[in-house]
Amino acid sequence: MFEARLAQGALLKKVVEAIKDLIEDANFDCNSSGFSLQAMDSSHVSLVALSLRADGFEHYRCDRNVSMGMKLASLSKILKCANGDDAITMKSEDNGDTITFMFESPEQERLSEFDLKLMDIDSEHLGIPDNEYDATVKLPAAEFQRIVKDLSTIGDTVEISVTKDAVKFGTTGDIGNANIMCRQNKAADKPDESTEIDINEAVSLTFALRYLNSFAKATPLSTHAVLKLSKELPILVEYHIPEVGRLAFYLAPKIED
Amino acid sequence: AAQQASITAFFGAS
Repeated sequence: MFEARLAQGALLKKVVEAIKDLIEDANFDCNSSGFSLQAMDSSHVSLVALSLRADGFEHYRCDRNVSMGMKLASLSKILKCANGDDAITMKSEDNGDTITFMFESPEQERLSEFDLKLMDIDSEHLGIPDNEYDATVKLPAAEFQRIVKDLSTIGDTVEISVTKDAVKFGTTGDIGNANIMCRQNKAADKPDESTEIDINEAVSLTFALRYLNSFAKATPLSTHAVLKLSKELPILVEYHIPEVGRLAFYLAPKIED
Repeated sequence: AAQQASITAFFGAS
């Protein structure tokens, strides 16, 4: 059987809210090392990779590897019934056709159980090469969210250019153009506001803002978003979930003909 | 204009 208890149930709520508009349904894979998901959006332009480590759960048991297909909209409906401070336990019998979500309030005066029907989903598992990236930018998650939101009011795509000291986000649209530059800033007294750039080679790539805006829904999960870029490769946008795991998004670039 | 690449062009089936 599979059973996992997350004391901070809100994390699971935030993860599902972050991905439910990007992917319709997905297989959640559970094994002894943790709970994970890999899924592409319906246009096969982006890929979501979630991994929650077994040791990030208060209690974790997985007797055999299981893959549980769920419709994200249904999962979201159920998790919306959990309070933000509830602990969430997921349970499923081997070969079961449902997964049970149990919500416990902090004083345990309220216990609720919701069963979600599992689905058979044919999904393609992609091999993600373990690249060394040309540039890594770690910036406050809220700042990244604001940049992609603001630029979306002007254009559809963003050119992200990283140099040694700064990262520049630029867009062009019918009404004009916009550029936002963030300089490296390792403020030791305000670590949550730091912007750090680690670069092997200057890089500049263009991406669809619509997807980056969707990825930014993961902002509540982490203080920082980490962007990893290499020439002519998908961008990796990572949100580290402290002590539990990470939610990562890959987006294929726009390429000149 | 720039064309949107597919993610499967970069990451093969495993």
